[in-house]
Amino acid sequence: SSLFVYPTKIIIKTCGTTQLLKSIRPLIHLAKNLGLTICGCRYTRGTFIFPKSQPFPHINFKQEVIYIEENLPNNLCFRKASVMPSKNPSYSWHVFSSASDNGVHFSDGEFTVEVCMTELDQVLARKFFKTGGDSAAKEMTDLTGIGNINPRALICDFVFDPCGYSMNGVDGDRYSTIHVTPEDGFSYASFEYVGSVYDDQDDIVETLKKAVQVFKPATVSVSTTSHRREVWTRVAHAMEPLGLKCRSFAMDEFSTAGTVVFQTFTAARR
Amino acid sequence: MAVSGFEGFEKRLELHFFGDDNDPTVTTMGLRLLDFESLENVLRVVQCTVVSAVGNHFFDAYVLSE
Repeated sequence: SSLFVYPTKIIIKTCGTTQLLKSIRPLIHLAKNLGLTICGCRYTRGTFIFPKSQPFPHINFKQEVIYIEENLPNNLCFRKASVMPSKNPSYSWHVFSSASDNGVHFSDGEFTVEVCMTELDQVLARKFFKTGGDSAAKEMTDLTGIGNINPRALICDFVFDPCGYSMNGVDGDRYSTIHVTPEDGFSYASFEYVGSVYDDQDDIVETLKKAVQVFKPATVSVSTTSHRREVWTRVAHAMEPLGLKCRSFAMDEFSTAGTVVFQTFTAARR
Repeated sequence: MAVSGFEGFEKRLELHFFGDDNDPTVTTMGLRLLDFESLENVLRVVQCTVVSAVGNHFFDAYVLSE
């Protein structure tokens, strides 16, 4: 799990049976004490592998949306919730977005890519079981190729006992993050990063390719959020050379957060 | 699929705020002025803790348990 704190933005991403949405109210309160007023909220997630294990308020998406709305102030009046489907119902993308009438200040050229990977290659997944001591995290970052995804980034990594790995990458004002659950039967890895449409477009492709190659998953879902539409086309260009074929595509407009495009890919051959 | 296991799929929350644009502490520090204990209290409600952290001129990044 990860937390990113910017001067006027906070991002929390948690897995397991955490109760993420319970952070909304205390964060709004703490920000208010600093003279800051909330003007935007975005909540996203995939479809849980073990939905029955999730505690309140994460019992289902409808319940989550009710809870969010109850905890947001009335000034966030533009609200939209959507479940973006894929051909396989196990891979739906859940999005809630809201903003105040004076608008959220999402940067025009900025985009967020959220990648979810399941059925990781078993040999590669074994690299995420702890074997070393204090330097285990750095060794894992180097040996798996994660450190090479963005060589410019300052990496903060952590290995869990007996297995599992998390890292945050810090590169100027942009973050990236990876989380890995390597156990057979429910192996999972995520990669998320922020980019700009003004970057070299080949960088988007190469970054995605390098991240997915670390895990060689059977299924990949990619969500892109941007005010510009061209980003999602780059995703397919990154996946196809890796033997991953696009199986579904969904697009939805969120006036506040921009356009969300959700694509799923599966391995043509393992 | 296993009957039960660790849920890898994350939940992700992004909150945006605004303040007085003329106040330089908002534009340069803002939420980064929150003390560590306050952040930990929020994370306790979520049911995780900070296990590692790094920061630069622009933002702070924390790796959390779970």
